[in-house]
Amino acid sequence: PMQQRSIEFFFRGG
Amino acid sequence: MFEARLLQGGLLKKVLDSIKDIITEGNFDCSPNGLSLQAMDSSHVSLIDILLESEGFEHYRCDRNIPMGLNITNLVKMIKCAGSEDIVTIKCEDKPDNVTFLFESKDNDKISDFEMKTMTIDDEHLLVPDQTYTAVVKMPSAEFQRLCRDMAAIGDTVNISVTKEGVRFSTTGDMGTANITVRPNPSGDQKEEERTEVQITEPVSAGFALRYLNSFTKATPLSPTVTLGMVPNLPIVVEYKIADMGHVRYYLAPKIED
Repeated sequence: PMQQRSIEFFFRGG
Repeated sequence: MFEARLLQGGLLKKVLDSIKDIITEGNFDCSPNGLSLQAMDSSHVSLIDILLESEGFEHYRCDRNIPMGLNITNLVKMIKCAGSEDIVTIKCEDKPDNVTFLFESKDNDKISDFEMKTMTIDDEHLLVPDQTYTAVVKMPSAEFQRLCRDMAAIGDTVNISVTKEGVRFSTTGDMGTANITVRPNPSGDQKEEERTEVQITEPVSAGFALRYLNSFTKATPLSPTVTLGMVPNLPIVVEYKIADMGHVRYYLAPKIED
């Protein structure tokens, strides 16, 4: 199955 | 203080329509460069990034950076009170408890002012890397809207794969499968906004939740074209440019094979 990643996983805090 | 006068008040309604189904509150950042907003949906799967540049306003004054935390549902209610042809002025102090919206009818025969309470929103600011996209697809926004709607009738997840031949959208659901391929057509007689253009450095393919893509297409009235940017294993960006003003961008995290 496909897992939905969170957007924070890719764009860490700035 | 902050003061910005926008001749096309209807534009604000369109911008709010493009975000109101995704976020319920957000920090509008007023800065000398313009008015911007970055906010995640409640599930933290997508990110909205809006920019309305100061040059796009008829009058713009912002002495220092001011975060303006607003409830989007209430903001929609207030902006709905403006006529679509009204001139809208947004005003607030440096540390605002309230923000004022002034609506002037085009013929200057009706003036309304609304004051809305601000709220403190403590959200994390994400850092979107300055990306070179492996694949960039520009297509008519109405066509993308139709395509997302059609795909969502069949399945929950769409696989988008871009090659130099075109963009293939595929989905699978209980009733069966659907594939739609959109081919680039830059040499035809179409107007620029009717063309589909594909620029790639290498083929890229990924799966995305259709529920979010469908919400993003609420921005369709903002622009005749939409641009999709993809990089392998990174969020897709769906961008609607606002003429002479800025953009509404949506970033959506891919689904990854477990």
